Amino acid sequence: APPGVGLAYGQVNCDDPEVEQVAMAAVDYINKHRSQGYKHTLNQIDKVKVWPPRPTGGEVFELEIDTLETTCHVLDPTPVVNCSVRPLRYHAVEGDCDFRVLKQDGQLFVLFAKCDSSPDSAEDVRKVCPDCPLLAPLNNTGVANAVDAALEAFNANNSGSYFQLVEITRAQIVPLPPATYVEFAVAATDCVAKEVTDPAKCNLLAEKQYGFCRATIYEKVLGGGPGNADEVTCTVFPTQPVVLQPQPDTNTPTSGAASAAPPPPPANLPAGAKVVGPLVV
Amino acid sequence: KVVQPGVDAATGPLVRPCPGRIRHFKV
Repeated sequence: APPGVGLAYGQVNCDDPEVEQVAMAAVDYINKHRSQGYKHTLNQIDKVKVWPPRPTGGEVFELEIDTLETTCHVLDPTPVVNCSVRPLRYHAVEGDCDFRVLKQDGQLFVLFAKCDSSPDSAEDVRKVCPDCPLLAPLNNTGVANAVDAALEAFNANNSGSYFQLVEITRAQIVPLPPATYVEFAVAATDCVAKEVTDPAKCNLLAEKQYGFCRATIYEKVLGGGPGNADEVTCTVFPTQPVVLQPQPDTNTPTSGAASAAPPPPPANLPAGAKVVGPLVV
Repeated sequence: KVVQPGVDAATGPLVRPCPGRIRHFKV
């Protein structure tokens, strides 16, 4: 740019309906392209800049937004508007996201997305609920044992497929009565639950079927007396159709307009991974 | 605006464009 003619961005109200629409599309992008953890919902738009039309047209929205974790796992097909935000007393988790979204011809394209999530501080949870259990590390031995026990109980009462663990998503150590509360995702395998001898030999079905479990596993009473009965509740989601990988097509012309179809979502991401665009919404 | 001497002109409510409203609660 010539001297003194710097590119200027516009200051827009964060609660402007157009900005909110862009932010909602950005959060939707995150929810659709995560394979682990929970769906997030928009909480606050922190900053917005709108960059002027480029030579190609359209304008770019640069957003900083805060999100909150809902109680729906990302594999749960429930629309996020129907998912509850996790209340502070259950140890809420916040997302902090940066987006760049192109708006062109009324369509929104996420050019860049980066989110980090972090649980609320112990002090803040204590302020609203002094006795509420805090989030426990997912690699805690007691947590792993509780998940194993819960999954075993679920499979023992399941007359269909054997379900195997996909990921542990949250855990809390409950002091009174002593118990471990866990939430985890599961997936159906080609083994029959009642007949499994070696779960390691079971394979995920081609037509994926996921589920999500919540369980409270009580500490066993010494001496074998009657204790609290463990509670395991799993919701199995509808099967997901097999995704066919695109095959090279020699008849496809190499020139002309680019396909409007969005590229495939990224492969499974490791825990704590950041989702980075570009991708079409 | 025309005001009497010694009386501040009302500036109206201060609109802060950002950050926007909190939809649920602040963490």
